[in-house]
Amino acid sequence: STVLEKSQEFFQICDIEDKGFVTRRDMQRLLEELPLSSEELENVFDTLDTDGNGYLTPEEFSSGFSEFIFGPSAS
Amino acid sequence: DPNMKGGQTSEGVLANFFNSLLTKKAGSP
Repeated sequence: STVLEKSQEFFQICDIEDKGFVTRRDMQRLLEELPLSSEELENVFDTLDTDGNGYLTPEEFSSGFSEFIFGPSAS
Repeated sequence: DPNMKGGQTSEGVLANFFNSLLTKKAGSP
């Protein structure tokens, strides 16, 4: 599947209530599912939340995912 | 990558996160 499809899939894992955005609290819920610490999840959230408004949009999420796939130069 | 260990870059943290998601997807039905 495409990068966009994957990123949407992952977004939905984080946005379990299907709100259309992901909050810090949603992120902390992943503590049980992923082998990451609370601090790391905070860090991920801050990195993805480029405008710093406290909400991760699908766009912010997929741009972070593209950076992971293609490297930071791809934007 | 040895540079990823210890003080993690934001890139490293993202890589960790997405890798975990990929693993989770692969590991669960």
